[in-house]
Amino acid sequence: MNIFRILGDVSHLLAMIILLVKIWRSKSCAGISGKSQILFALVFTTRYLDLFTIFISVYNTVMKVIFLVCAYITVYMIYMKFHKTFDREHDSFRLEFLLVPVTGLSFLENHSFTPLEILWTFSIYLESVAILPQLFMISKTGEAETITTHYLFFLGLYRALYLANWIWRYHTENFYDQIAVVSGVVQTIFYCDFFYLYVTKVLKGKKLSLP
Amino acid sequence: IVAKTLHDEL
Repeated sequence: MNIFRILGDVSHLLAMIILLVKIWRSKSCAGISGKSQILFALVFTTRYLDLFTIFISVYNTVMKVIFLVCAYITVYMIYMKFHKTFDREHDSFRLEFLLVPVTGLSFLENHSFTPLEILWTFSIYLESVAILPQLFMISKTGEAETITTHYLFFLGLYRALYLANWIWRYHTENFYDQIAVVSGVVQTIFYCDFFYLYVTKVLKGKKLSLP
Repeated sequence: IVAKTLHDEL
């Protein structure tokens, strides 16, 4: 466990909490892509099946459970509790465009051809593209609430910190997981454009709106 | 079934 990993996990948790607080306080999930949140719930579900097969550490188990709970509460808020505020019209990304290639790739390129490994690989590939419906929604409406951009910032920061974590682990432990690293790099690239807008607009007190 | 690879990250 290194500082990048811890900070990455904290950013990830913070992002999910920011999103939940935003929805809870405003009693609205306007501007949030329900499809991205369903994908994240699917990511955690397929990745954390090892909760039943292997014990890594108390930290690992507790965080996994918290992530799962947060993801499902978020989906519940969007599709049940505050579904009237959900902007279905603009959440029009076609999920099959992500799910079909990700499923195919997880069968082709994995560490071992076992159900749990394939599901783990599926979750890694899926996580790398799960934010796309959200980014698509923002590009469609042309704007995002400031709190939504904070959510995206911490989610992107988590990925960037994990890259630093892998570089650290490569040098100190000789640990290198190619599937996770390649997907992590791809995922981080998706946030670059957003990071630029966040720094040039949101941090200067302006609302994120696209020309 | 026990995973062959130890995935210790979140």
